[in-house]
Amino acid sequence: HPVNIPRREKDFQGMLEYKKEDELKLVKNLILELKPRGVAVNLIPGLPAYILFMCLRHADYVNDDQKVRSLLTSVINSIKKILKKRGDDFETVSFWLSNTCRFLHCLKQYSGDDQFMKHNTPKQNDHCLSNFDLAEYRQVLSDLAIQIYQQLIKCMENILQPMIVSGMLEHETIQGVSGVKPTGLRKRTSSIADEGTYTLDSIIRQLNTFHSIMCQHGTDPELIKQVVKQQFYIIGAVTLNNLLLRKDMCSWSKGMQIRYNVSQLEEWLRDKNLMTCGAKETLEPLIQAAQLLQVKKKTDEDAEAICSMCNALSTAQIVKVLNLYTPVNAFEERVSVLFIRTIQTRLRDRKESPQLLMDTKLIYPVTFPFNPSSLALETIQIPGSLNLAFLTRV
Amino acid sequence: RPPSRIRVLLKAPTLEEMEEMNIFEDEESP
Repeated sequence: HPVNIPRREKDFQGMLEYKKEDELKLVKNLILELKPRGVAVNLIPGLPAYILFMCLRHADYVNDDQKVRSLLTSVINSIKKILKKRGDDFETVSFWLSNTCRFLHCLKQYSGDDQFMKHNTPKQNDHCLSNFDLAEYRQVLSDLAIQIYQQLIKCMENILQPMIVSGMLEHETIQGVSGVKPTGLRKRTSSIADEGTYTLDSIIRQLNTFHSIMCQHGTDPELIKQVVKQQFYIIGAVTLNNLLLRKDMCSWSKGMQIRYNVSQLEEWLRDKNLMTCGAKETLEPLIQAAQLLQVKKKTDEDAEAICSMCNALSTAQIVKVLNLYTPVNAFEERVSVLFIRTIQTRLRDRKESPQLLMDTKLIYPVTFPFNPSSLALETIQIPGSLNLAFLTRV
Repeated sequence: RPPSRIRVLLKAPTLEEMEEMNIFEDEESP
């Protein structure tokens, strides 16, 4: 049911009036008790953010600085509270990340600041805040958005992490390439039935789930790109670290399998139109390690080729892979000590950290590029399911 | 309304300071 008596849209000014004593009810119904998987599924993306902003506009319109401050504090604290409570739920975190960003974009778009008004319609310019400059609150909201982003990454890692080694390294999809296991090495997963074992498909399905949730929540495309880049980084780093610690993963055929898996991940990026988000580049150390498993490792020319090819790997990583390299077929040979020395000598002058393992806790700095909305505030209607009948459209 | 009116800057507390202004005291006290 529409909350208010229908009026012509042109009569609305895109504000929502509320009584000071209803503020707690507002944040309870709209933030604390809203279930992203229930009611929120059918909302227009960012609706909670628009509703909160329209309430804020009214507090600004009546020139009540205490009401503005109080609403912003309640909104921010409520978002923090729900994330404390349900911070391990990807959907909840994604939902509030996109709404926090939308709220922040609204604060910019309607700030009255020229730099944020370039894409506004004349009507949107009329809807700019009239009494208060909320630049400092925008900074606080941006800090909050960074916290939520980091929580989203942690949440995503917790889900993805257990799939990576199994899906990227252990599970073999290319039949017949590595029928022979390295001598003396037992395949770690062979005793477990395939059920419960993650495959590359499990990883790709999970990437699809993350992606479609973020799209459904109206997450800014630029933000999705940053999340995907971070996802690929973690996949690449965890895979490479395990390869560097496991002799049974350092064979020609594993190199083949890894390259195939990487190509499938690239295909996923292409399919989602995310080829330019920097995600593929984060896999470069893994790609080079896989190539290193496959190239010839015998002559001085081979050493030269390896040194120029492996610019995303540290000397320690290159040497480790060469040391671990284990022939599985008759046509393969161990890497000679002399060859490894040649590589070490060639790379002596490289300026790099001596680190062997990649930092799996690294999070790339996030930015929230301004993304104004074309939505006209005066057309927004509040679904009855949100239990906000105490708000009045103005 | 004139297009470039002067708005009053509202000083904001930090995210941490805001947390101390607990709006949910009633339900969080034991």
